[in-house]
Amino acid sequence: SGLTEEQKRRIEENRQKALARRAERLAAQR
Amino acid sequence: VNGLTVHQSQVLNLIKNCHVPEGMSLQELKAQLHNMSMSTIKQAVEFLSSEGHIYSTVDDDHYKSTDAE
Repeated sequence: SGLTEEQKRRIEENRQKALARRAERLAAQR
Repeated sequence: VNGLTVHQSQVLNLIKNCHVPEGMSLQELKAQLHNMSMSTIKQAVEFLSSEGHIYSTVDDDHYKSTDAE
Protein backbone atom coordinates (compact mmCIF):
# COMPACT_ATOMS: atom_id res chain seq x y z
CA SER A 1 0.00 0.00 0.00
CA GLY A 2 3.08 2.23 0.13
CA LEU A 3 2.34 3.26 3.70
CA THR A 4 4.91 2.83 6.47
CA GLU A 5 4.06 0.79 9.57
CA GLU A 6 4.00 4.02 11.56
CA GLN A 7 1.49 5.56 9.13
CA LYS A 8 -0.69 2.45 9.29
CA ARG A 9 -0.56 2.55 13.08
CA ARG A 10 -1.52 6.24 13.16
CA ILE A 11 -4.40 5.68 10.70
CA GLU A 12 -5.79 2.81 12.80
CA GLU A 13 -5.46 4.92 15.96
CA ASN A 14 -7.35 7.79 14.31
CA ARG A 15 -10.01 5.34 13.07
CA GLN A 16 -10.57 3.97 16.56
CA LYS A 17 -10.89 7.50 17.96
CA ALA A 18 -13.42 8.41 15.25
CA LEU A 19 -15.47 5.26 15.92
CA ALA A 20 -15.55 6.18 19.62
CA ARG A 21 -16.64 9.74 18.78
CA ARG A 22 -19.37 8.43 16.50
CA ALA A 23 -20.66 6.01 19.14
CA GLU A 24 -20.64 8.82 21.70
CA ARG A 25 -22.62 11.10 19.38
CA LEU A 26 -25.16 8.36 18.59
CA ALA A 27 -25.64 7.64 22.32
CA ALA A 28 -26.08 11.37 23.01
CA GLN A 29 -28.73 11.61 20.28
CA ARG A 30 -30.66 8.77 21.90
CA VAL B 1 -30.58 13.49 5.29
CA ASN B 2 -29.39 11.71 8.48
CA GLY B 3 -28.69 15.08 10.09
CA LEU B 4 -26.22 16.22 7.43
CA THR B 5 -26.45 19.17 5.06
CA VAL B 6 -26.24 18.61 1.30
CA HIS B 7 -22.60 19.76 1.31
CA GLN B 8 -21.68 17.49 4.21
CA SER B 9 -23.39 14.52 2.49
CA GLN B 10 -21.57 15.20 -0.79
CA VAL B 11 -18.20 15.35 0.96
CA LEU B 12 -18.94 12.24 3.05
CA ASN B 13 -20.06 10.21 0.02
CA LEU B 14 -16.88 11.01 -1.89
CA ILE B 15 -14.70 10.06 1.09
CA LYS B 16 -16.76 6.88 1.67
CA ASN B 17 -16.12 5.76 -1.88
CA CYS B 18 -12.39 6.37 -1.78
CA HIS B 19 -10.59 3.08 -1.14
CA VAL B 20 -6.91 4.00 -1.36
CA PRO B 21 -5.06 3.40 1.93
CA GLU B 22 -4.29 7.08 2.59
CA GLY B 23 -7.85 8.17 1.86
CA MET B 24 -9.00 11.26 -0.04
CA SER B 25 -7.25 14.65 0.10
CA LEU B 26 -8.88 18.08 0.35
CA GLN B 27 -7.45 18.87 -3.11
CA GLU B 28 -9.11 15.78 -4.60
CA LEU B 29 -12.40 16.74 -2.95
CA LYS B 30 -12.12 20.25 -4.42
CA ALA B 31 -11.36 18.83 -7.88
CA GLN B 32 -14.54 16.72 -7.77
CA LEU B 33 -16.80 19.28 -6.06
CA HIS B 34 -16.51 22.09 -8.57
CA ASN B 35 -19.43 24.06 -7.15
CA MET B 36 -18.10 24.03 -3.59
CA SER B 37 -15.52 26.48 -2.21
CA MET B 38 -12.52 25.13 -0.31
CA SER B 39 -13.73 26.85 2.86
CA THR B 40 -17.11 25.09 2.57
CA ILE B 41 -15.31 21.79 2.04
CA LYS B 42 -13.10 22.39 5.07
CA GLN B 43 -16.15 23.29 7.22
CA ALA B 44 -17.89 20.08 6.12
CA VAL B 45 -14.77 18.02 6.83
CA GLU B 46 -14.42 19.61 10.26
CA PHE B 47 -18.04 18.78 11.14
CA LEU B 48 -17.85 15.22 9.77
CA SER B 49 -14.64 14.63 11.71
CA SER B 50 -16.11 16.00 14.97
CA GLU B 51 -19.09 13.64 14.53
CA GLY B 52 -16.82 10.64 13.94
CA HIS B 53 -17.94 10.04 10.34
CA ILE B 54 -14.40 10.57 9.01
CA TYR B 55 -10.85 10.65 10.38
CA SER B 56 -7.50 12.00 9.20
CA THR B 57 -4.96 9.49 7.89
CA VAL B 58 -1.36 10.26 6.81
CA ASP B 59 -1.74 13.99 7.45
CA ASP B 60 -4.43 16.60 8.19
CA ASP B 61 -5.29 16.85 4.48
CA HIS B 62 -6.24 13.20 3.92
CA TYR B 63 -9.41 11.55 5.22
CA LYS B 64 -11.13 8.17 5.32
CA SER B 65 -14.67 7.26 6.40
CA THR B 66 -15.47 5.22 9.50
CA ASP B 67 -18.11 3.47 7.42
CA ALA B 68 -16.32 3.21 4.06
CA GLU B 69 -18.40 1.36 1.48
